[in-house]
Amino acid sequence: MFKLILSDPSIFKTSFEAISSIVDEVQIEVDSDGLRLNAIDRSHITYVHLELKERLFDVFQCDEPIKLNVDTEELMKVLKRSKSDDVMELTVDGGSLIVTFEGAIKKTFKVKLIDLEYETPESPSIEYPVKITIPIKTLKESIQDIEIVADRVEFNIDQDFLKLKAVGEFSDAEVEYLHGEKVTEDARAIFAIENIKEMLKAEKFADTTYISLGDDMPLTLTLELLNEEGELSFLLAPRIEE
Amino acid sequence: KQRQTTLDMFF
Repeated sequence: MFKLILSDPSIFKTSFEAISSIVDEVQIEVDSDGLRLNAIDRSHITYVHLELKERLFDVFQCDEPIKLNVDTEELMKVLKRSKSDDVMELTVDGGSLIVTFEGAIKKTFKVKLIDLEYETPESPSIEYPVKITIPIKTLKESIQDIEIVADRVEFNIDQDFLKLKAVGEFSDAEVEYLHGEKVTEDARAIFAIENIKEMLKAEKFADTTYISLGDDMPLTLTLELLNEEGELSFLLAPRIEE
Repeated sequence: KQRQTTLDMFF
């Protein structure tokens, strides 16, 4: 028996806004603990991990572990048809994922399950010297400030500030955010803004957002739901100076 | 000069 019911489909929708812009296909794994997926884009620049705990769902029936391979673009088209006050139900029938939204009207979509073309490695664990929290809206606005001058951004964290800096052909920009965390080391790394914007498409997911950084290390952006009921995290490879 | 790295070295 496999049936998941979520009274707030926006968690799913906002996760897949980002996931579908990064990867073409994903394997969604569901077992008695919850739902999770790991995926990496074809160029191996961005890794994404989604975890939704069993207790986040209003109904969670999953008698045996199941793997659902889906085309993210197709699933996103369906999720876009949900309204925030709809109740979402996921079931499986034969070779399809059945997605139902029920509000004023009831809509049922059958999304064909696919064969995956490649395997996704397990989530890497990286030790970071620096970790801060930042409201995701603040991060988004800062990136919007930076992107008017350049297509890459330097993240620089010291004991007081997160600074985002860019040097453009015609203009330079710098945004400073007083992070208020205990930071004992400095960290600096450069990233492509295009990739950061893909991750920020999930902005509505988050209650709390963490940035982990080290010198020329990947950026880890973690969006966490209240009571750790869910987590969406991204790992973005840096650009480095030759 | 800058270049884009990949995540391969972290797996």
